[in-house]
This record gives sequence, structure tokens and C-alpha cells, in this order.
Amino acid sequence: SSNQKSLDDFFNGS
Amino acid sequence: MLEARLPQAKLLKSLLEAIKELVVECNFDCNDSGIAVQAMDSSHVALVALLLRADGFDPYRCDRNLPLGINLTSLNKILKCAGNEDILTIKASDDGDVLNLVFESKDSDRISEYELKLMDIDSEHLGIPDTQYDAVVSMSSGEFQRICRDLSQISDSIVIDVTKEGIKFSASGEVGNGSVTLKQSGSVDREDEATTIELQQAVSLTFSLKYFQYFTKATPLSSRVVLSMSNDVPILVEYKLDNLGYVRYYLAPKIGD
Repeated sequence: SSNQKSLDDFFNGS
Repeated sequence: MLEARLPQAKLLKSLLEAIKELVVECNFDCNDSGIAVQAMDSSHVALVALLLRADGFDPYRCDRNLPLGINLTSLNKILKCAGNEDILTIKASDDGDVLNLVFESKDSDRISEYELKLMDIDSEHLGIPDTQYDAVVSMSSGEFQRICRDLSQISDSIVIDVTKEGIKFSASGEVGNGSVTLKQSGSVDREDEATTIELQQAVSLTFSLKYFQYFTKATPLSSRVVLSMSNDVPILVEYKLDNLGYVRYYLAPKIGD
């Protein structure tokens, strides 16, 4: 199985 | 204040179908250029970005930034009261706490008016960088929907491999495995069915199929879908709306074994 990444790891919050 | 009129309520109904599986409540950010939504699902794995440009409405008026906090389940209940072919007008005042929705039958002999209670929603806005993707695939949205549905029989994950020959979707599970390959085509007769690939570099990515199935709820909005991918970054799945804007979805990849 593989690990689901989170969008927070790629996009910057504001 | 906001006032925006759409010739067919069906469009807003379809837009709602396209996002309500992912998001329960969100701000519709209205300003003079149009209406935008950006919202993540609760697990922060997927994001939907919606843009409806002002010139897609007739008329459209919004003189200042107005965030309309909307519970999509509630909006869905009210939109069920609209006929697909009804003319739809939405209105909100600057300091109001309701959204007015007016549904007008085409021959104007039936007018229904509803008020939806608005809510305060603290939304975090993500900065999505402009990205040059390694592979951009344009294909039939119906075909993409079918592939997601078919491969969900096999697994809850889907692997997408793009090379210059084509795009391959594959799944592997307890019952066995399956794959669908679309060659760069090809179907000159039917432009809507063609698959086109712009490739800088081959990509191979794994995603949760559950989210793709949510995204394909947007299929009625466009005959085409564009998949933009680079290795190890979120995929962009875009449905363009004729003369109006777009629905874009971002989905973080699965990584590792």
C-alpha cells in the first residue's frame, strides 16, 4: 500500500 | 450587493453536484469580476477551485468583495425547488445574512422565491503556484468517468502512466488487475473523443480513486477534461465551462510502497 499525501505539503496556506 | 442572473438553473445545479461530495460548506467569494470558490475536503487531500466569470451572467452586478458562506446541503435543498430550465437570479445585500434565489419559468408565469441562510465560514485560502506540468492530457470527460468507474471495481487506487504513446490507467487488487490505455489519437471524426498529450517528461502517479469519482460528478458540465501532471505533485483535473469559467480539482498523489 502507499501513503496518501496532504495538499498542505504542496500548497501554501494564507 | 450582489445580483447575478443565469439563463438556466440547471447550470448551478450541476455545479453543486460537482462539488457537494467533496465539500460541506464553503465561501462563494463574489466581486466585480465574478464568483470564485476554493475549498478543500475535510482530509486536506483534495481541493476544488471554481470560477464563474462575471461576463457569463446576464446581468451581473457586485460592487464590492462579498464572501457568501453557504452550506451546500442547504443550497441543494433549495435548488431542488428550481426547474432545470428556469431562469435563476441570486441576490445578496452587503450586510445581509441571507441569499435570495428567484426561479422564473421561461414564460414568466411562475416565479418562486427562496431565502437561504448564510453562515460565517473561516476558510483557509491556499496559494496554488503556477506550475508547468510535465504531462497535459486532454480527453473525453465521459471516457475518464468510465475508466474511473470501471477500475474502481478492481482497486481503490489508480496508477496513471503517461508516455508519448498514450495514457495508461491501471489498478491492481484482490480480484486481479486491469488497465485501460488511450493512445494519442486519432479520432479525427469525433473531436470530443480525441485524446491529446503534451509531454515534457514521462510521468507515473498513484491516486485514490474515490476522489476521482467525486471529480467526475462534473462530467455533465463539459465534454472534455484536462489532466495536468508532474511526478510527485498534485494532479490538476480541469473541466472548462463554456464562456463562463472552470471547475478545477487538485488531488495529492499517493507516494511510496
